Amino acid sequence: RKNTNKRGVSLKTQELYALVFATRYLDMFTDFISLYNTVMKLIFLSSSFSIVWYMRRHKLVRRSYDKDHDTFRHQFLVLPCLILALLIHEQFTFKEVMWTFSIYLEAVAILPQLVLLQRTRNIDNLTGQYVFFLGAYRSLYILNWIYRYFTEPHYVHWITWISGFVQTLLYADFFYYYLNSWKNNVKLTLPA
Amino acid sequence: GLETVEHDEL
Repeated sequence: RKNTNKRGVSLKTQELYALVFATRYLDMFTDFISLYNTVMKLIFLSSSFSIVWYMRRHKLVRRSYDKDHDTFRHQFLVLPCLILALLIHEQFTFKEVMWTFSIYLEAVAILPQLVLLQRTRNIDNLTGQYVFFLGAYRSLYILNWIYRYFTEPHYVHWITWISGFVQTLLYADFFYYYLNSWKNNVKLTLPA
Repeated sequence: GLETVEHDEL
């Protein structure tokens, strides 16, 4: 709220994340996994939708949001993911295809944000940290998948694993430049 | 019927 220049944050990516959670948590009220699982789903949904609402509605933020540079077209990500989900899924039911779509979409949802960072020369710290921790969170999943693969029989989820791996790869070069800027204590800039 | 695929991860 303090630094109202939402220059670095991509509204496109925020909207894609809201779509990811909306299509992934359709089973929230039908399949109870655990209190933690339900609470976190509510947190993910409320936080992603409130960020989108805030960036769209709030006059102060909307004015400073960098819409001229945040021009990545959603449909170039949403449509291929939807088609892929219709072709490759674990079960051909509405909920399962929606869930698979959300898995594919989450893998590429960060792209508008990374493109925006490349376009805005000076990346402010908050945005850089935000993207870094988004990527770090995702890479921790890979550790979790390895652990579960070796401790749980029949724990095989190719769709989740491959999408999660692709998503982490997309962050790889960002991590490289981010950690370099942190190590050399210089401003984070991404190559054009 | 088909067993429902359970997704227990966020």
